[in-house]
Amino acid sequence: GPHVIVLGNEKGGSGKSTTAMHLIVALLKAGHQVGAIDLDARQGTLSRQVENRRTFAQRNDLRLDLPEMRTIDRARDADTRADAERQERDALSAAMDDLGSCAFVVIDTPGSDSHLSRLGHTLADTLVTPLNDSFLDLDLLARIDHDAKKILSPSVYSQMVWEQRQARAQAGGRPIDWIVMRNRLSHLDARNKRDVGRLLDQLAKRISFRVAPGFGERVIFRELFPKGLTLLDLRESGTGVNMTMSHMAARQEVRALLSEIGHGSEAA
Amino acid sequence: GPHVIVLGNEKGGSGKSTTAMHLIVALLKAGHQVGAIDLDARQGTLSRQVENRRTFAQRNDLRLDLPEMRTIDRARDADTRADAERQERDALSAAMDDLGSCAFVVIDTPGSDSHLSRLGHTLADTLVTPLNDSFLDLDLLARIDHDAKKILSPSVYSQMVWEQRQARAQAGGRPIDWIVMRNRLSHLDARNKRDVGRLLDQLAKRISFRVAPGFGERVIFRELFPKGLTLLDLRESGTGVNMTMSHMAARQEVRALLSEIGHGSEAA
Ligand SMILES: Nc1ncnc2c1ncn2[C@@H]1O[C@H](COP(=O)(O)OP(=O)(O)OP(=O)(O)O)[C@@H](O)[C@H]1O
Ligand SMILES: Nc1ncnc2c1ncn2[C@@H]1O[C@H](COP(=O)(O)OP(=O)(O)OP(=O)(O)O)[C@@H](O)[C@H]1O
Ligand SMILES: [Mg+2]
Ligand SMILES: [Mg+2]
Repeated sequence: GPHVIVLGNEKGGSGKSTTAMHLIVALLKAGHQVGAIDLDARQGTLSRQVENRRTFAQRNDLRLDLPEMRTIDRARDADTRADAERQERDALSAAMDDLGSCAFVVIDTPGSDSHLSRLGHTLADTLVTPLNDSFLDLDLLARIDHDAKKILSPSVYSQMVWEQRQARAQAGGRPIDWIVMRNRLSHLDARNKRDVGRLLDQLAKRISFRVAPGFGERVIFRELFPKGLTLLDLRESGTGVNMTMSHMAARQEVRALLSEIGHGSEAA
Repeated sequence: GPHVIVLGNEKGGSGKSTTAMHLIVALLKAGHQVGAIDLDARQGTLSRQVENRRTFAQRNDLRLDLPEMRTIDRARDADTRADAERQERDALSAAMDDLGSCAFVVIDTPGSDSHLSRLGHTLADTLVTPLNDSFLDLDLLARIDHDAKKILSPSVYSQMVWEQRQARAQAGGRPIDWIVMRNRLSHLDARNKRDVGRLLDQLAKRISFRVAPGFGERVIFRELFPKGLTLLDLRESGTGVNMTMSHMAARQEVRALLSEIGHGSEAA
């Protein structure tokens, strides 16, 4: 079956949808058949981005690789919670059947806790968690005593991942390869970056994930949203020296993430 | 009663909790009695920040102004949705009674749609919506046709605000002063910043909010989270020239936001 990559982080705005889109396009460019599931139907950022891509291609008569897209909403009209959960399981299961012949399926999850998001997490061969370089974001992974430089306990999101890892193991699934990816890294900010990096390395051992260097804060990661394009769709040369520098660095960052995901599945 | 400031944006990671903390400390420094309500109990970023502040003050034997803090969780154990909603209304109402003698109450809401978050919105005299400088974030305010440069329709979050404005009006409340505040503004990024700015100005007329210049992307807005401090607690001089520049600019940004909020209540 497909290699399933889930973008997960209960912390909002960490970069799940942005990373999902760039992984999808990178995998398409590498020649793979790619499926995509948006579990955040209310906001629908990934669905919108892919729809924008399709529209841009049509309006400009272009051939642009597109993923096979599925959008799954929370079950809102069910009479009981058990009914709602069954509807969500069935919808997700049907989507996975539709996408069964894809080499990769990328699943984007909402920045909030829900049964549907948890279901999505159990499907992960690789879980990619983007993270702002910030103590606020770390707070959802672990409670930390900064004076004592000690990790006190796991926090809501790592607890959720732990529970879904258990659920997956009990259903006979192989272990989830969990990658925490630093995102929106500033080019300044030496001390905070170093402090967050150290804490992440400590957490990685405690909570069983590995850290990927991730993406810098770059306008190119967000300014092409209206066209549904990514930097990977642009000509290598970019437009002018500075643009080219950030453009090439961004390309390297996406490649490095893809390679990190690949290493996980080789090791597995 | 108190002047209620709600931080609202269904888009995650737009800066609600960060802005809430800085408004709270700015108002305390101005000599006001300030109440704070955290409606995002699961993540609890604001509650944690205030708890960190209290701990830091105790450990260092310091006098530090603190808000009167209330944290309200979603009702999870209720038998029916009607029960859950009544529990939430009662809890919020009780918190507002407790804080009745405060000059200001600052309410932080989650980055997701819920009955509790909507209730919080109806209490707003001023609604402050921080927004990343990004088409992705704008997408939750309005569907936009970028080719035609046209606003197609309001999107999920502005629809939600519209409904809560109606609910408040029907309950006899005064109009909500809605301020959309740009956040994490990059010092580079001229074109994207300009494009987003133009769209915001168009949206402001259509959706009835005003735009505040907001905060730049500055490490000082997040690196003091472990101590529960803000830049407003630090000595004016900062630590070194570059630190001082960003420090002073950040101070100005917080002051400008406070003044913008004040203008709204004068006009009202
Ligand atoms: N590396 C980056 N460089 C620049 N901007 C970025 C980067 N990553 C994300 N962004 C911007 O940060 C904001 C949050 O990103 P995104 O919407 O992808 O996060 P998310 O985790 O999917 O959020 P949510 O929890 O709301 O679903 C968006 O405005 C996006 O354009
Ligand atoms: N002006 C700023 N400069 C630098 N970092 C910022 C700024 N504003 C917010 N941040 C950082 O951006 C991230 C999101 O901010 P914050 O948690 O306050 O947003 P939020 O809207 O409350 O998110 P959620 O929807 O998850 O509650 C955090 O890592 C925070 O430290
Ligand atoms: Mg998203
Ligand atoms: Mg918050």
